[in-house]
Amino acid sequence: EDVVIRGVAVDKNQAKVTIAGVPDKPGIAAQVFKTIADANINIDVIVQNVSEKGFTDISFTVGSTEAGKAAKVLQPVVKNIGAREVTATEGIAKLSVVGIGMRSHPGVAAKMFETLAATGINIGMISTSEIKISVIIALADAEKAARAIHDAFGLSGK
Amino acid sequence: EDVVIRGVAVDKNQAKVTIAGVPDKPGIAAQVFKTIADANINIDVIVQNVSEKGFTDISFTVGSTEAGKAAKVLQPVVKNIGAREVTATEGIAKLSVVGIGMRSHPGVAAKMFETLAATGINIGMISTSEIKISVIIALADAEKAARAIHDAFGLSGK
Ligand SMILES: C[C@@H](O)[C@H](N)C(=O)O
Ligand SMILES: C[C@@H](O)[C@H](N)C(=O)O
Repeated sequence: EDVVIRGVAVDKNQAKVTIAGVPDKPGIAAQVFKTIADANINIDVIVQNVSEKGFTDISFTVGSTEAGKAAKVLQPVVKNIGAREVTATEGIAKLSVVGIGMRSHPGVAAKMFETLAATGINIGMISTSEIKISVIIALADAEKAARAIHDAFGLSGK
Repeated sequence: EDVVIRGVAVDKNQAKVTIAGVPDKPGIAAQVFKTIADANINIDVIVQNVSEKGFTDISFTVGSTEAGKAAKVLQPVVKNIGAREVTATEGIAKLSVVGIGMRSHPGVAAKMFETLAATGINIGMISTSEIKISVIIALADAEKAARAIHDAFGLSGK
């Protein structure tokens, strides 16, 4: 299957919320997202990695003005589930390389990350799907990053 | 936009690799995935959450027989970048709820996670896209989880 990179997408309407130190046991993620759903907050990306010593972090992104509200409604949940803290961060953007056939081409992710590194841009979070590799970066880096990725993948003109 | 849940997908051809304690600075993810690309290992999901005190973990999933090889080729990188360790884990499965309009319906994620909790299933990793919410769970839980999600979303017969 050939890789076809369709383009680069930049989403500046992003802010992130991280609940740090959640216990890794059934029911925790359910409480977090039930609280967010009840507050009618739309979620974009959700990221949870493996736990260490029984604890992990859950992060998710929301619209750029929603993170404060999300963190506020989660305060009581942080207490209930025995998590460490919840933090809201603005000033971020989501940068995605969009294409088909990426799953069978690990070189695409490597090239994207190498391009960001060569441009001096730090990757805050990574999330992938069959058709997209997305990273969370600083909002201030978004334009520079998109241009560098465009050039690296020969997308100019798209 | 209405939510349309199309179905539940179970992928049992999964194993995960975690590089724990990587420094959060430009170029690190590039080195990891360049090494994996050079070894011709196909990657499925990549997950990296925010760093704490300057370090974070990077996890990715591969075919169920590839994790050992991936961890082996990453050993030198772990040393080079000053990470703590790399581990390979088999016996996992990826369970996804597939649908459209999910981004604007945080209730879908909540319902999926609540169903898994009610079935006593622990969520190991979470990754999302516009059309999918995926969790990594124990392989032994996959069938039970898929049935419970089917019922909860009224998908029987699909
Ligand atoms: C951390 C969180 O995902 C937990 N493992 C759960 O199942 O809810
Ligand atoms: C952790 C890793 O993603 C690092 N921040 C990088 O940019 O490569």
